[in-house]
Amino acid sequence: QRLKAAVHYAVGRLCSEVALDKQVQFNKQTVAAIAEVTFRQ
Amino acid sequence: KDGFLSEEEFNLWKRLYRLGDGDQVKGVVLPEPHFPSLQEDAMPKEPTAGIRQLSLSEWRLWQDHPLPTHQVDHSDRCHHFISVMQMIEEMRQEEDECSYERKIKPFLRMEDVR
Amino acid sequence: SGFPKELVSRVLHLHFRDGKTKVSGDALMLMAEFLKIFVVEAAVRGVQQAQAEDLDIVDVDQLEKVLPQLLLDF
Repeated sequence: QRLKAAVHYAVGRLCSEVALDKQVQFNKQTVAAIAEVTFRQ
Repeated sequence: KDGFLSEEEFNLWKRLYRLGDGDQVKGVVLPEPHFPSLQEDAMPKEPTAGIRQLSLSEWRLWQDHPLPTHQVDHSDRCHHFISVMQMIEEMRQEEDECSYERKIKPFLRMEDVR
Repeated sequence: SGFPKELVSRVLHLHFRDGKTKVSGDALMLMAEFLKIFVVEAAVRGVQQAQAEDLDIVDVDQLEKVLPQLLLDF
């Protein structure tokens, strides 16, 4: 769970950068979904 | 340094990203693959209440054309998948006659399959 | 932003059968870069889908639409 949280955090930071660049927002669930898929990948 | 979150990072994660009891969706999971032909006894797990289970089939009708990419192009495997979904979509529109069978049947030689 | 090498190392070690398996620094850097590319690609494709639907917020639905092809591309 600690590893998942760390991956989630890193994914969140990257999504924030993309959001800033593209001028859109990600809701929390979408960030969590990308983190889940990334961890499984 | 150990790869885990520092206290500051953990607090940030809790505040910005963590899904919890206060959220309508308390978690997101990608379901485990389930092959009924291989695992007859194992039933797919039902999603827990409040947990959003990602679906790879919910939007299957959208997969009959390549969706836009960013830095990574579609793979050969992906193109193959898209062409199969296109074929399925065409077949859904057919009535009675199967166009695939019509196209491929002239090439059938029984000595190839025996 | 990206994935720290130590985190990547711990995640890889979760799946090694032999706990003594080592991963070189270059391999860790490459894996970290791969993960970053995966995340950015997922995020941007979600954004592109949301923009196509005229939405300001990328919801899970937009990600789900691009997910099959994204997973096949990696």
